[in-house]
Amino acid sequence: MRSIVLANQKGGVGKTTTAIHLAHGFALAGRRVLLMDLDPQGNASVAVQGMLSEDAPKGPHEWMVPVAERLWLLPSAGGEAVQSGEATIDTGRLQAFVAGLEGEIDVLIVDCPPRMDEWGWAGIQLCEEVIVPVQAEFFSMHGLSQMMSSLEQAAKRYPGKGKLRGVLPTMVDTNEAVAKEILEDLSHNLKGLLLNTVIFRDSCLVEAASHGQSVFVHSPWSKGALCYTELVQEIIDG
Amino acid sequence: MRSIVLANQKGGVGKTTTAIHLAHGFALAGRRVLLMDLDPQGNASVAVQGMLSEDAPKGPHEWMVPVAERLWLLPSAGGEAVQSGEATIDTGRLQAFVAGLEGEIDVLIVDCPPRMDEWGWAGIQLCEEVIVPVQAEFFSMHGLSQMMSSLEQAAKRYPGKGKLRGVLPTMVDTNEAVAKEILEDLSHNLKGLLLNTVIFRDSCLVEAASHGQSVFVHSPWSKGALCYTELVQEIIDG
Ligand SMILES: Nc1ncnc2c1ncn2[C@@H]1O[C@H](COP(=O)(O)OP(=O)(O)OP(=O)(O)O)[C@@H](O)[C@H]1O
Ligand SMILES: Nc1ncnc2c1ncn2[C@@H]1O[C@H](COP(=O)(O)OP(=O)(O)OP(=O)(O)O)[C@@H](O)[C@H]1O
Ligand SMILES: [Mg+2]
Ligand SMILES: [Mg+2]
Repeated sequence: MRSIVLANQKGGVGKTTTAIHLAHGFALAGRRVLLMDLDPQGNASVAVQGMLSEDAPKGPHEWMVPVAERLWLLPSAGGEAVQSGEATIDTGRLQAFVAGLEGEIDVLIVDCPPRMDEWGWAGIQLCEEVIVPVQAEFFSMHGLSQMMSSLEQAAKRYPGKGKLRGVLPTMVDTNEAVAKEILEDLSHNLKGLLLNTVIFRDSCLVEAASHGQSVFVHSPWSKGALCYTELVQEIIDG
Repeated sequence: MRSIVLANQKGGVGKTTTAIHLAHGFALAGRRVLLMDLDPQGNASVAVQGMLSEDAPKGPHEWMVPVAERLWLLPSAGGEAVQSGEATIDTGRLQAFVAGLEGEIDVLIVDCPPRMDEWGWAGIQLCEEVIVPVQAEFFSMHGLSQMMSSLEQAAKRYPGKGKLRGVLPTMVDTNEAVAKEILEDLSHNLKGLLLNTVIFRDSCLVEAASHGQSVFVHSPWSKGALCYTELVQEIIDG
């Protein structure tokens, strides 16, 4: 089973949007996929609400909610408990749950909150690969070096986990002069770590989310859908 | 002394951008202002790096860094300690520091990280007023009701603190159909809680940040500068 976590302690960089579309994209490409929502805010869970089908086949485990063909969701553990910050995470139990899915699921995609606390670290402990979405803007660049050193720490603490698969530029607005400058900086500073795919800004992604659907369902020929198709193709082969 | 905190556990909604421009705007309008960076990521601290002037008059306290005329920064307590999540916050010490500034500072503006943990709560304990920036998009709406009930809890726990001054729509893109729909939903559902000012999407705000300057310095006649001027005018009178 392949396992990929979306992590970045900077907020609003497209972690949830990328997690949903990687998961749905892999399922459309024929893999059996579990999307795990480790953000107590539960944005990934609500963003696919419009796709849930009552009559879809149940998953290999009762916690898994069917979302689309070959795509299941493990909804956020958050909800009421989040108010008081009480929601805690039982990483051991999650690891046992994931181990039990070997052979039933081909790909695990995990969404995390914007912080490297017990929720953020749990995501990295569960997955072998990490994709770090970054907005082509200043604050994200500032936080990126911190994110990279958190991943180096993770590799030591949890051998075989948290290997950086690549950094993904998101919400790139070709009209913004700064975005071009930052993309050049990124490919210069990160050398081989930058993914080839660039996700352009597209309001269809915002609209799809407000309908609780993936963009592949809501507007399959949009710029956002094409960008994420390209990402799935880049990641699916290795 | 007036005290305003920018809070929302949803990431990337414009907390830091709004904190910087409220602080600089109040200073330009003649108030003596302290911008306090309570986010260990320290984005507010780096975003005004380009404005720091060596020869500006020292502030009323040695921790305060002069940024512009009548504007000082209390830099983030984060830095190295954040890697391991060790940075902790001594709220008692911060409250004593703020109390000591009475008569020296007219306005305190506090930036917070995207979470209601010890850092998020410290910001609310320090301030009488809260402004909640929201992006006109789906995930922000979903988190808003959680944010509102956190504020109700805060009002009980810390009497006189954390009173909602208003909800501020940010990064509004008039081309996105969804944004108009959500703005209508917001003013319908929130009745008197929505501020009159709307902050439109403007790449000048992104560019200003990458130069470490406020938009009032970087591009004073931009859409972003005009929006934030309007916000300062709406808030300064009450
Ligand atoms: N390529 C894009 N074009 C336009 N809007 C986008 C794009 N990607 C994401 N968005 C929108 O930007 C906002 C932030 O994205 P998202 O919530 O996925 O980020 P996140 O990193 O998961 O945030 P958080 O840190 O709160 O978890 C959302 O409204 C989303 O719909
Ligand atoms: N009105 C706007 N138009 C265009 N870009 C904006 C606007 N406001 C903020 N931004 C950009 O959007 C990104 C997110 O804003 P910002 O970092 O202020 O949000 P935040 O809520 O403080 O994020 P975090 O949750 O990580 O603390 C930044 O790149 C910022 O420059
Ligand atoms: Mg998210
Ligand atoms: Mg911020």
